[in-house]
Amino acid sequence: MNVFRLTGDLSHLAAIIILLLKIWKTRSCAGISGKSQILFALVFTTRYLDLLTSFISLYNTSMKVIYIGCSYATVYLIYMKFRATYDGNHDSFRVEFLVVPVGGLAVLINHDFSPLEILWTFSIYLESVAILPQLFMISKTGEAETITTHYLFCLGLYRALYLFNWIWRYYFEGFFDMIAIVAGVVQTVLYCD
Amino acid sequence: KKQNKTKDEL
Repeated sequence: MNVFRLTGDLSHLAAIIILLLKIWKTRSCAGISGKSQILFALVFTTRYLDLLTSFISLYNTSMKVIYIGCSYATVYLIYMKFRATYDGNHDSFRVEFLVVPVGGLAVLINHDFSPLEILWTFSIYLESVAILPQLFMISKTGEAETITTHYLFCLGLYRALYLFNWIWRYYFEGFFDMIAIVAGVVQTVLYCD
Repeated sequence: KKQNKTKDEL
C-alpha cells in the first residue's frame, strides 16, 4: 500500500458517498445517469468476485463490500425509490455499445483465460468507459449540478492517483499490469474534460 | 509473458 493508492481509494470512496448522499438528501436523481451507475455496479460485481475466494486484508475486503453496497444502493435509489425524478429521456446512451465491445475485448486480451480473470479484465475495461453515459447526459442537458461536478472530479482523481500508484509499484516492486495501466490512462483522459 | 499480477488492488 502506498500513499497514491490510499488517497486514490479514499477519493473513490468519497465520490461514491457524495453521490449517494446527494440523491438521498435531495430525494432526487435529476441529472444523474442511472446507466452509468448500473455499469459501475457491474464493474464492482465482476471485479470483486474474489471476495468469496481470497482474503487479502481487512481494508481490502471492507472497501470492496462498501463499494458494492453503495453502488447497488445508488442504483436502487435511482430506479426504485426516486424513480419519479429519474430523467430517462436524457439518459439515452446505448450502453450495449459499451458492454459488447468491452466483453469481446476482455475475451481477446487478458492475462489468463480463466473465468475469474476474464471477468476481472472485463471490469477493468468497463470501468474505463462506464462514465460515458453520465458525460453524454450532461452534454445533452447542457448543465451539471455542482455536486455532480464534485462527484466527477473525485472519480477522475481516483484513477489518476492509481496511475501514480502503478508508477510507484513498478519502481519499487517491479510490479506492473499493462491492462490496468492502459485502461487507467483511457479512463483518466475521459474525465479530463 | 505473465506479469506478476497480484489482485491486492481495489
